[in-house]
Amino acid sequence: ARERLQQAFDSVNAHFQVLFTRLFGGGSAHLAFVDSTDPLEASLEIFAQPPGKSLQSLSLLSGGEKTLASTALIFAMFLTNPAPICVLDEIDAPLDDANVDRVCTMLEEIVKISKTRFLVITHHRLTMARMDRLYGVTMSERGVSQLVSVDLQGKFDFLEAAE
Amino acid sequence: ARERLQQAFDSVNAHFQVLFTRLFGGGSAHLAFVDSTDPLEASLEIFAQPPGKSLQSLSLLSGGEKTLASTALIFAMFLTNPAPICVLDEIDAPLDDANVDRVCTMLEEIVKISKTRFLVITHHRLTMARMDRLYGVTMSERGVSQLVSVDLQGKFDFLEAAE
Amino acid sequence: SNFSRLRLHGFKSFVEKSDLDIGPGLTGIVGPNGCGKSNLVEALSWVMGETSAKRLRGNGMDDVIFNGTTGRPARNSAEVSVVLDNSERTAPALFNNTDEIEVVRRIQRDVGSNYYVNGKSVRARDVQMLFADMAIGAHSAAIVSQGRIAAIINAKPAERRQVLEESA
Amino acid sequence: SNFSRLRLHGFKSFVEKSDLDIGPGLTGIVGPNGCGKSNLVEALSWVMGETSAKRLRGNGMDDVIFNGTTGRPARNSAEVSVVLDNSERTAPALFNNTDEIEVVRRIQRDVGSNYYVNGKSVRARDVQMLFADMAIGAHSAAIVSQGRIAAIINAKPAERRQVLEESA
Ligand SMILES: Nc1ncnc2c1ncn2[C@@H]1O[C@H](COP(=O)(O)OP(=O)(O)OP(=O)(O)O)[C@@H](O)[C@H]1O
Ligand SMILES: Nc1ncnc2c1ncn2[C@@H]1O[C@H](COP(=O)(O)OP(=O)(O)OP(=O)(O)O)[C@@H](O)[C@H]1O
Ligand SMILES: [Mg+2]
Ligand SMILES: [Mg+2]
Repeated sequence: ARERLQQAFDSVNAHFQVLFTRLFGGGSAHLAFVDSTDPLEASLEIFAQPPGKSLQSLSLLSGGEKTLASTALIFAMFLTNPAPICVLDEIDAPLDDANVDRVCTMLEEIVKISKTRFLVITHHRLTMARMDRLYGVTMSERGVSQLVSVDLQGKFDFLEAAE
Repeated sequence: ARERLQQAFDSVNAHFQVLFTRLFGGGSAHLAFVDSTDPLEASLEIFAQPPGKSLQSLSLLSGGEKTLASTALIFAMFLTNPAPICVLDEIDAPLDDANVDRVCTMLEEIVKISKTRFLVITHHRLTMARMDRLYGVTMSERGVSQLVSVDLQGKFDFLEAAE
Repeated sequence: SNFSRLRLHGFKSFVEKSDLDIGPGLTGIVGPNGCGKSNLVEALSWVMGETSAKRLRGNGMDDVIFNGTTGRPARNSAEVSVVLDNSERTAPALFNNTDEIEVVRRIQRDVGSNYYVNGKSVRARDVQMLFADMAIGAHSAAIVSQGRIAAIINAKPAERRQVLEESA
Repeated sequence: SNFSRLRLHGFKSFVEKSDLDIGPGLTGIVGPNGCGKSNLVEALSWVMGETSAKRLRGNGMDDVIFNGTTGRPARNSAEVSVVLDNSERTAPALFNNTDEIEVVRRIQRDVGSNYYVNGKSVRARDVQMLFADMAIGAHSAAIVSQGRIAAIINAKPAERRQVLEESA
């Protein structure tokens, strides 16, 4: 078990460094085991340094930066041991347009190299436009949800409009 | 103290009911003291029922519904005892376009009837367009923030673009 | 094995039978606030064996059963099923003899839930093991529920190690 | 009294002197992720007497002092001031004799912070009372920091009563 954990750590750490730098357009990040030399007892510490900024505690990162760093870590775990499905519920809410674009680009790359299927819940037009297919959830009868498959050419507006 | 708290409760409760129904386009909501008949000892319970839905525990509300209900409560407190300044840091992040519009409309109404000054941080274009003035924060030198007053006719794009 | 379809019937706001086909790549889910998008995510966690009502935003597990609107009465049961495409026969031995594996969870108000795999009644543990062997599950880091994306970064270092163990 | 200007110098990422004029109505603040928008909100809470470093996302209060970039050295002090327009003379008696009230908080690394009102050194309590009399303060419900909008609804009922007391 110790060996497997160490191997997983090495792989996740390697992927995390690459994905972090790609999402932030620079900077560096890495993982480290602390508090014990035995991986099974140790805690996992995350070090992140956005481009041009000094290395500091994770708590000082902004809302958007934390989201990007978390996304890089989740995808790094993915590439280590791919899950068949991944669900992302409005992870783009704290992001500005430029970062929404970077996350979508990374999603498209991960889809190319793995069999993972993604369900992406979003209110962001930029994200909607990058999906392979869209489902709308409407409540034309108040309190009752209905699933509708949206023709990608169709307008998204009717879905986001007020009831 | 007990009397003042009861008066504040009556006023906040009255405003909360009106603002909730306005933000949700229907439904109803109210506050209640529970666990004790003495307001100074009691806890404050919130009951919220979106339009057409059955009354249920607050925890079942969606992310956007919780944001709207919280906004109604904050503004109700405002109208009871107006603070000179209010800061809202990306409260529109979980909202769809229709609800962003409703919150902005309510903000504009509150500004008309009170002297309160608002600082509204946002990534949402719809919200930016409803502001009286805009400040941009940029980091043209990495890690160093600079405040820039934006000419409202100018494009917001340069601010949201990646560094 | 791939996830190919999620079906809800009576689960939270999905009182009518609703099917979500899960195709390859990126499937977007959109709609106004409060329409039921996050309920879909919870349906997926629930059918994979979620035991905590709190993680499904409820006080008790019966909160997942449709509790009525001003126009419709509450229901007394709910069911969610997920269909896995097992044509590559990669499932654990116990369930590996069919091209499709359908996992169903059904709950009855005041009674509790039952699980079925291809029609056969199984224990919750069997279902949890089936998904754990596929590196997925109700508490997997791959299911990022609303507002929780930064939770990994904000978690205490010891909790983070547990998350890493999942990808081992 | 109205809030009319917030000035930062050396506070977090605002190493250069920066002024934010606060006009009537709605002032929007925009910019890319990580550029310093939420730092502005924390500067306002800090000058009004915030005592918890954790609420400012730091481990210790010195974390509010500019800690350097790859191109600039860290600083050893930081200062934030807020100017209140008191032309209607509505401030508490102690400070009510001028048209403008400037509240300054200054911190020195490893030493601690000092407060000044119109140049005179005062205690933290005096500043906290000044703002409390205006129905505002570092922990006021009117300062909604990022990700906290739903905190009122998610709070325990006893905590909610405390919030109501503020509007009494
Ligand atoms: N057992 C239940 N029966 C009926 N309706 C329910 C039940 N549980 C939750 N709901 C309803 O589901 C709604 C919440 O849905 P959900 O959280 O999925 O919305 P959402 O689409 O994710 O919205 P948002 O964009 O705001 O996050 C609530 O309004 C609630 O009334
Ligand atoms: N003491 C400090 N010295 C220098 N920089 C600091 C200090 N404290 C925080 N920062 C920097 O401030 C940045 C965070 O700023 P802030 O949280 O205000 O961003 P934001 O504009 O709100 O972004 P978002 O849109 O993602 O919420 C971090 O990148 C961090 O490096
Ligand atoms: Mg949701
Ligand atoms: Mg921020």
